[in-house]
Amino acid sequence: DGCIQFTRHAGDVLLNFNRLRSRDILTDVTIQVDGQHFHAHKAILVACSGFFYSVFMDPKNTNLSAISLDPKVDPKGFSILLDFMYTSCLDLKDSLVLATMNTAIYLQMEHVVDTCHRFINSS
Amino acid sequence: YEGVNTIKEMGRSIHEIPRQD
Repeated sequence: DGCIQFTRHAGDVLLNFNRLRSRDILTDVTIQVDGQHFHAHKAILVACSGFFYSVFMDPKNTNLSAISLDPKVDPKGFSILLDFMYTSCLDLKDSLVLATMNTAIYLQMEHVVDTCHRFINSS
Repeated sequence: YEGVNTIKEMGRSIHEIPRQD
């Protein structure tokens, strides 16, 4: 017995989720950040962020379809992290790495925080 | 899933959702 492992499968699935997001198909939540609106899939947000996990695992938030983040959250940092969730690529520009790191702290994405720290220390 | 008899398939595994219809 054995199995055939499709090594590209995880990437192919994530790419399809990103295509669904870009076409606003089956998105089930709108995240409002400082006046900007981002449509996304709760399952991806919960899978990638400790913050969203705690929000959407709370029974009273079962039917939540819109959520406003704390005004201190930078929309550009959030946009970079949302793209990361759907592509595994973290866009790091010197001018935005601090905003990205602070947003990752807020979203409880510790591994991304560590990576931003190392990027800041190395540059 | 690293079984003894795992064969690795490098090709695409599922359909690709188009950028638009």
